[in-house]
Amino acid sequence: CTSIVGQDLNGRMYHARNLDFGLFLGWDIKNNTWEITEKLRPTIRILEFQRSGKTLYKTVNYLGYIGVLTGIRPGVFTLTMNERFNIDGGFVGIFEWLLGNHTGQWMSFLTRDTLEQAASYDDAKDRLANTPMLAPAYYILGGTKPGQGCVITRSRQKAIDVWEMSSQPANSWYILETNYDHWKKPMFLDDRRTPANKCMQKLTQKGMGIAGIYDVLSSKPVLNKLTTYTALMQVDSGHLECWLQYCPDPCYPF
Amino acid sequence: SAQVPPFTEKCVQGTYPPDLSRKVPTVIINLDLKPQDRWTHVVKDMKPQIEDLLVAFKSFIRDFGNWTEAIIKLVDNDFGYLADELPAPYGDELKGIATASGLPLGEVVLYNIFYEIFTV
Repeated sequence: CTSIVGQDLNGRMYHARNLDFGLFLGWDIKNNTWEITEKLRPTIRILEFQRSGKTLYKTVNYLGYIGVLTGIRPGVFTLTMNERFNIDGGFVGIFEWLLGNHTGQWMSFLTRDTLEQAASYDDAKDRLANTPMLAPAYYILGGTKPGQGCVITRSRQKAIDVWEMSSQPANSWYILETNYDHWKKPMFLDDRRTPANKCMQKLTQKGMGIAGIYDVLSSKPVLNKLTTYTALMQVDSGHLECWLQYCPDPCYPF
Repeated sequence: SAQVPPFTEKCVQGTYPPDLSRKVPTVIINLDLKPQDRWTHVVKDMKPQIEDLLVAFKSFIRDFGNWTEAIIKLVDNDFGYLADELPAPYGDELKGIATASGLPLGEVVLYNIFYEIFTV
C-alpha cells in the first residue's frame, strides 16, 4: 500500500492511497495477475454511513468486510491504514484474545470506531496512537489545517512513533508511507517509497490536487499488480472518490 | 518483461480522470437500522462476487494438500462462535451478512479478521 497526505499552495489538505492486497495468494501465470487481487476488485464499493439521513463518514470497502481501511469524516479528518509486518503480529494478538484477554482492539474496528466517534484530528490521533490493538499497523491521518498530517507507527501496545508532516522541513507539504518504518530503509525488493517520493517531487506542491496525486499513485511501481484501487479524498469538502486500478504489462508483481 | 529490483519510477502525467468504467459506485449504510439489517441490501446484490472471492481463497488453501480440508471445515463449522465475542455492533453485523448471503458465519468472521491473522 501507499498512502499520501499533502497540502496544496492554498493549504487545502488532500489524502490519497493505493490499496495493494493479495501478495503470494495465487499467481495466475496465464494472465500475469494475482488471483485474489482480481477477485477483490469487483467487491469494492464506497460506503456512506448515515444516521438520521445525514452522512457521518465515508469509507472504501471490500464488500463483506465491515471494518475500515480507508475513510473520511467530512470536514474533520481523513484516515488510511497500511499493513505493518512484525513478528509480534496479529497471530499473537488473536491467541491472547482467544485466551480471554480482550483488552486489544481489532485493527479495522478501531478505525471505524474512530471515524464514528472522534470529534477532531487530535482526538482521532489520540485514539489511533494509544488504544491497545491485536496487530501492528501504520495509521496515516490527515486533518483540515495545513501541516495536519501524520503517520502513526503502531505496535500492538502503543504508538512507537508519530511522524508529523511538519517535522520534515524539506518536504513539509506532504507525508508518505508504504509498508516500512519511516526511519528504516525499505526492503530493496519492495521499495515503493523512493519512487513515490521522486514522483511527488516532480509533481511539486503547485501540482498538488486530486489529479496530480492520482498521477503519482498511477506511476509504476507505486502502481503494481497488487493494486486494487486508488482512493482520493479532500477533507473540507468531504470528497471521496475511488477508482479501480489495473497494472498493464510490463508491471512489477508487487 | 520487468526489471530487476529495486524498481525505478516511471512518473506518469495526465492519467486523470481514468475511464469511467473504473469508477467505484457508492452505497448507503443506514446506521439507524439494527446491526443485523444494515448490510442486507448490499450483500444480497453482491453475493456472487463475495462467494467467488471466498471460493477462490478456499481453492488456494486446498492447493496446499488434503490436510487443509480439515482447516476449512473447522472455519465453516466452528469459527462462527467468534462473532459473539466481537465488540458490538460488529458481531451482529457479521451475523446479518452471513444470513443475507447464505455464507457460513465462520467464513464471514475469518474474512473480517484476516488482517490480524496474516500480519506475521
